[in-house]
Formats: sequence, structure tokens, C-alpha cells
Amino acid sequence: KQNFAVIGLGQFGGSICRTLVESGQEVLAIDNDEQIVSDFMNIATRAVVADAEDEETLKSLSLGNFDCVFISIGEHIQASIMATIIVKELGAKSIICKAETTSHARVLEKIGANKIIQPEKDMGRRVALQTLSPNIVNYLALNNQVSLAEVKIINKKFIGKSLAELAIREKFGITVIAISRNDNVDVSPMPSEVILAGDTLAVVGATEQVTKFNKATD
Amino acid sequence: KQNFAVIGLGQFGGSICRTLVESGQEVLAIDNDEQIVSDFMNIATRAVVADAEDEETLKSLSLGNFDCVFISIGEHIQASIMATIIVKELGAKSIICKAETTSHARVLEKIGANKIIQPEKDMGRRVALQTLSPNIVNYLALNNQVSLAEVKIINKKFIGKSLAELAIREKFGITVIAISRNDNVDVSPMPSEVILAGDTLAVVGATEQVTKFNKATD
Ligand SMILES: Nc1ncnc2c1ncn2[C@@H]1O[C@H](COP(=O)(O)OP(=O)(O)OP(=O)(O)O)[C@@H](O)[C@H]1O
Ligand SMILES: Nc1ncnc2c1ncn2[C@@H]1O[C@H](COP(=O)(O)OP(=O)(O)OP(=O)(O)O)[C@@H](O)[C@H]1O
Repeated sequence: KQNFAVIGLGQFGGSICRTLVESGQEVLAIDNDEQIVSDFMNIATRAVVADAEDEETLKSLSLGNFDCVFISIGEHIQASIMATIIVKELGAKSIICKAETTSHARVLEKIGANKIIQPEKDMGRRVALQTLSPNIVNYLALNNQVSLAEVKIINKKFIGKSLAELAIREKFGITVIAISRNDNVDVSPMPSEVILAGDTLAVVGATEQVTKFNKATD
Repeated sequence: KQNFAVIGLGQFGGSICRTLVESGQEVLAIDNDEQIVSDFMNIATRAVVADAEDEETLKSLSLGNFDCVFISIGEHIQASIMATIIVKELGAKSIICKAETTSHARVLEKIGANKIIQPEKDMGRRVALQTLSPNIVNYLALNNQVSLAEVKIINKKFIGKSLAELAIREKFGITVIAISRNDNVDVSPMPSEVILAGDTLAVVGATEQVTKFNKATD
């Protein structure tokens, strides 16, 4: 059983806190805003009003004994940096920090944050890429060269033909690992399986090949 | 060729703008802060100082002719709402908005935003789940019942055995679709393939089966 602390209960920290609690974890929630702490009294295992820059208070909360401390203060960069230094010196096993900007991230890295997240920057990238390829339902890079994509088939030349007829592996060098139709997923489909309009194909292969296939299904 | 506009060049909007430009798109970048607009002069196709609440200015920028307008103003909720109403009335094809809070999101939905994103809330959830399952490198739900997970193998009882010996499909009902080792990905691996320490297996199957497998590899 691990114990978690979340310092800074804004949109990012609050979501971390709620998700951990929903997953059955024990969470100490900390913020210097009394109203916010009061809101989290019924959510977190324990909710405390404290200033993240106050070494004595953080020490008294035994933050050094925690498996993972999240420091989710973005705009108040000074408080984020001070809290990270204090919690690092107290000896918490893992410190995960929000960074507001790239320079904020560089400072956090220097002072020993184990993991640094820039939520708005990451999501902005994700949203932009998703907007450019609306028929790509899901995408993840398995490593630098191989990717998986879930591609909605809207191009008529794919519809009504079997996987064998489409010869996807021969033409694109990628493997169709599943076909989702309505709410059903057919994993490792037969070559005789016929593609219908609206089908979503999960494919794996070299990233450039997956990209070529995506364009072909537009 | 689509045309995009981004109103609000904070961390989220700035990242959307940069990602679209990197992908070869034409982007009109708008903010009411002169310093920020000046920073984007060398990034966006065009960068303009304007108040998102000023209907005349937004009209003069022909925002109604854009395929997609991103309104990425979070903290200034009033400006976000006004800009959305104006751009909706001007007739832009698609409006994608950032919402700071759930109540902000409800208002945006009512006034016609096509898509609403809460970046910090989504990333907070993601980071919390990732922290709880560190050996799950990647995870995506193919639909409500079927998931894909990339799982790092650290449990000794999996190591040094072939896929056939481990009988993963028989035991867990899931399909191993790829093995990543160092920087190499072996798609549709042979049953004779032996698992080594540090291998990452990409598996597909019913969500509960994938979850059971994840726990078994801890
Ligand atoms: N010195 C501090 N001590 C404790 N809590 C603090 C301190 N400074 C800020 N906070 C709290 O941290 C939370 C997030 O802070 P802030 O608004 O600076 O970051 P943010 O990154 O903009 O938040 P969000 O996650 O909503 O985007 C707020 O609830 C705030 O009250
Ligand atoms: N009325 C307005 N007109 C144009 N731009 C605006 C207006 N109000 C705010 N902005 C700009 O929008 C950007 C983001 O605004 P704001 O800080 O309110 O949102 P945020 O969600 O906190 O940003 P971030 O994406 O960094 O988390 C800022 O660069 C700001 O200058």
C-alpha cells in the first residue's frame, strides 16, 4: 500500500487527488487556500491548509515518508520550486511536479524532481494532431520506429473488400491487429473478413508505413 | 488546405499553434498581449494583437471563414465565453475551446463549442493512473470492452520462458501483438520467442483480462 500527497489542488492537482482516491489510494491533500482545502475534506483521506514554502509545516506532515509527492503548483513558480527543494530534502521517494513553462521545468529538473509534466503543452500538441487527422481515433508510438494507430475507414475504395483482397500487409507493410465494428472488437481478424463503412482498424507497423496507411484511408 | 486560428496563446494555445505550424498548416495567432503576439510573429503564419471580446475586430479578421478556430483562454472565463459566442455567430466551421472548470465547460457546450478540452483535468487523471501502474508503458481502450496495453515485464516468473511456454493466450485470453526489446519492435512474434528482462509486451484483449495480465506482470 503506497501513500500519496498532493500539494496544490488546482485543476491538475485536484484531478490527480480525485483519481488516486477513486482508485482506492490514501491521499494527503494540501493547499494554502482554506476554501479549496475545505472542498477536499470529503474527497481526500486527509486535507490540510499549509503553505508549500513553509519547511516546518511540511516536515511536521512527514512528507519524507511518502512514496510519491505530487507538487502541482503551476502559476506560483517560486512556491513550486521551494516545495520541491523542501520535499526532496525531507526524503520523499518520488516527486512528480507540474511545470508551467519550459524554463520552470529546467529548474525543477536541476533540483531533483523525478518526473515533470507540462499538462497544457502536452494536451495542446495532442489536440492539434487529433484535429489534423480526425479519422485517427487513437495513436501511440510503441517506440521511435513503430506505431499503432486506430483508423476509421471512410474511403470508399476500402469498403466492401476483404483484408486478403486489400492486401494491406503487402501494400503498406503493416499488420491489422483488430477491427472494431459498432461495439464489437474482432482481434486477429481472418483474411476473409470484409471491411464495412465505419469500421475502425487497429494497425501496427513502422511509423511511416502507418502514416501512409492513414492518408490512404482519408 | 485548411485554415486555422488560435485565440489565446498561453501554454495550451501556444502549443496548439506551434504543433499546427510544425505540421505545415497556416495559422492565424491572436492574443491581446503585445509581447506574446510579438513572440509568435516568427512562428505563426500571421500574429495579431486583438481583444477576443471585440466583435468588430474578430469580424475584420474573417474568422467566420476559418475551418477551425481554437479558443484557448482558460482563466479569463468571460473572454472565453464572449469569443466563442462571437466566432459561432460569424460562422466558423468548427470551434474547439479550452475550459478551465467543469462549469465553464457547461457554458461553452450550451453556446455551441464543437469540442471542449480540460487539459489539466485530463492530464491529472492520466498522470495519476500512470503512477499507479508504472509497468504499463501505454494503454488505450479500443472500445468499452477491449483494451490494448504495453506492459513492461519485471516479474521473474515470465523471464526466460517462450510465449508458447507462458501460454499467455490460454491463461489470460489476450493476444501478444508485439515485443519491444531495447529499440526493436517484433510485431506478431513467434510462439518460440523467449521473453527477456525489460521486454515490453503489447497485448490486446478484453479489458478485465488485460488488467489481470498487468497485475500478473508486476
Ligand atoms: N505556496 C502555496 N502553498 C500551498 N498551495 C499553494 C501555494 N501556492 C499556490 N497554491 C495552490 O496550488 C493550486 C494551484 O496553484 P496555481 O494556480 O499557481 O497553479 P496552476 O498550475 O495555475 O493550477 P491548475 O492546476 O488549476 O492549472 C491552487 O489551488 C493554489 O491555491
Ligand atoms: N480578452 C482576451 N483577448 C485575447 N487574448 C486574451 C484575452 N484574455 C486572455 N487572453 C490571452 O489568452 C492566453 C491564455 O489566457 P489565460 O491565462 O486566461 O488562460 P490559461 O488557460 O490560464 O492559459 P494556459 O494555456 O497557459 O494554461 C494569454 O496569453 C492571454 O494573454
